[in-house]
Amino acid sequence: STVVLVFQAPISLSQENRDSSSEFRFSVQRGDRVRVGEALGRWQDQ
Amino acid sequence: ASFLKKLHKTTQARSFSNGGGGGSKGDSFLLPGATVATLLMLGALHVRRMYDDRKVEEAQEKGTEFEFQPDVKSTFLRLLPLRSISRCWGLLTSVEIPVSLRPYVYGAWARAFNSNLEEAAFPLDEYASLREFFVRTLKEGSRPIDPDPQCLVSPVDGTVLRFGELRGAGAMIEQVKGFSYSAFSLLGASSFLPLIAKGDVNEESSEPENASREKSKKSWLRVSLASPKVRDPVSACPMKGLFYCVIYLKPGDYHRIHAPADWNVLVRRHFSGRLLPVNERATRTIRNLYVENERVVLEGLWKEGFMALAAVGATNIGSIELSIEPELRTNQARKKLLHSEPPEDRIYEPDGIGRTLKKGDEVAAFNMG
Repeated sequence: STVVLVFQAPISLSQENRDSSSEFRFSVQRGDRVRVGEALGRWQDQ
Repeated sequence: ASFLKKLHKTTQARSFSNGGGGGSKGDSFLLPGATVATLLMLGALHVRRMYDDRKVEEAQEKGTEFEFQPDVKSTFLRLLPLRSISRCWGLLTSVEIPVSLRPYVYGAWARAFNSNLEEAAFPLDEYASLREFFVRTLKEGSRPIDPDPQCLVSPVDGTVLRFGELRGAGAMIEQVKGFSYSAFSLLGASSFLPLIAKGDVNEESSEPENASREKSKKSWLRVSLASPKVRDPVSACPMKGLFYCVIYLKPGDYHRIHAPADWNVLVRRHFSGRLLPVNERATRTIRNLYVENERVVLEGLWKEGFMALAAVGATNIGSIELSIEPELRTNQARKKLLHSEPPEDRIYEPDGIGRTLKKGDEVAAFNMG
């Protein structure tokens, strides 16, 4: 079984024109084992 | 080899006692010969599978990424009655196991699939069947929820297969290198996925920050409230800051789904599709795997905007049970032969609020069969 999560998250407006500008950052890597409740990603206050 | 020699001696002895006729000798070899050949073939296939899996693991450790490559096996899988097989598997695993055998059966399962039995909420002999054990709850405090208000937590125990930002026309999610599917085909054509028309993208980025933010909010509302028919998902692009994460649950993992954030679930969509396997190999060989399989999509809003979660079933884990809608039944016998039936939608009341979930609340569970 698989779960796919699709969501909006904050981005840095001042960097909108650049690539990889997202303020939201995934804190996991491909292949990582994760458990319920562990952070997938975080963002900062603007 | 010693087994074959012994078998040969036994059958020779039998053929002599039967008078030594040629036909009799041939007959006596037939059954054990076929059994041995089948066992050898299964053994060889198993060894080859292990070898292939090891090669894939080694390559992944080195950073090699496998490309999409359909094969004959994946075509053959589509011809099998996987839904019936899944339902039979569910019936089989629902059979009550004698109390004395339960710790051995569940212990064997845990060893085979690396489950941590110490986390189980109840003693092993209290789970009447493998199906019940499989969907077990955990002891209080086994899964602490990250308290940071500016983080999104994992909804399941599993392995991260893919993640990233949805960019470009059609909002494509990569299944594996060389093959992608659109977020709309996964979530449904009537999804509120926030997309904007291609032409709006450059215009928006040239505006000052505040105006841009305001326009973004308005645009999202406009897109959300608009009828899906007026939008063209193929030519539209995702609004900035739209992400995805794909997590695979192995058979030994805890199989309950929790809310990744404080979340108002507004719509549930049930796609009664196929039940193809979803393991690592299947993702590389079966086209549109997640889009074709039976799945339940929950869609709603969290404090940062849109959020949808698609729970995709598989052959062995065929049914999905929702804690917020216990009456929903999945993996039901098919009435129609077509696999492309439209999804069954349900809008949760009250309108605009839906079902309110706190970060870490249980949302759903995957069941065997």
